[in-house]
Amino acid sequence: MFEARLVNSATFKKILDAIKDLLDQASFDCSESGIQLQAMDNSHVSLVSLNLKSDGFDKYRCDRSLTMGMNLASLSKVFRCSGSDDTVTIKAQDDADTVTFMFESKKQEKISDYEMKLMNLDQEHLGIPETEFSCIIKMPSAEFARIVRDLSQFGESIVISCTKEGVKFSTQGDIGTGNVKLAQTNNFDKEEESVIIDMQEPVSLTFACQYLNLFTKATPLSNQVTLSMCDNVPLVVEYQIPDLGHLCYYLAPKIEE
Amino acid sequence: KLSQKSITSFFKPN
Repeated sequence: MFEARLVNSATFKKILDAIKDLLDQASFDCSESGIQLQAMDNSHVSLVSLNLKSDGFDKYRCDRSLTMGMNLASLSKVFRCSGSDDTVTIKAQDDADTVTFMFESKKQEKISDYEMKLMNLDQEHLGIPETEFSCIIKMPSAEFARIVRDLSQFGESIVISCTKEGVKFSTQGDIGTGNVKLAQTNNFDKEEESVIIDMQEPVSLTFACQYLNLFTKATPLSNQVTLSMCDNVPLVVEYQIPDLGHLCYYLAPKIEE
Repeated sequence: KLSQKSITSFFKPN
């Protein structure tokens, strides 16, 4: 028996919004420790890794580990039926081929449930090696989304260059070029608004705008985003989900042939 | 000329 209850169903909806444009389907691996998902996009350029810890849920029970393969467009339809203040309970029997979502309104005057068919997905888990990153940049997630959106108008790629002075995002295209430089802030009072750079050595890497834009769909999950970079290694874009876990995106760089 | 790498050229199946 698997049962997970989250008072704030809107959080799950935000997680879904953050992955559904990148992934058509994905397996949710449920165990005693929580729910994990790892999946590549169709083009195998990026990887999504979601980790929700069991004690972040308001109720969590997982007697036997199970993998639930889901079509994310279908799952979005289910969550479109939930109210923003609803509580969600996710339930599945061991070896079941369906999963049930129950939504309860705040005062419990409305209770709805949706049963969805599960899929058998041929899933391949990738090993993510431990990396000593050259640069780790922590910045407001809304600012990152804004920069990626702005620069995407001009070119297909963004060069992210980090030095101890700051981080620079650059693009070039048919109509010209664009650069955004962010300096490290000294505003320690407001951690949410600060740009913090932890640099071992300078690094400059090129990434496809299309994927960066899809990652920024996670912006509503967290005020801050962390970008971790190292030469010739995928970029890690990490959003912490308060009290529940984290959502990480890995993006392969564009490299000179 | 830059070419897009695949994520599987960095991360291998477990």
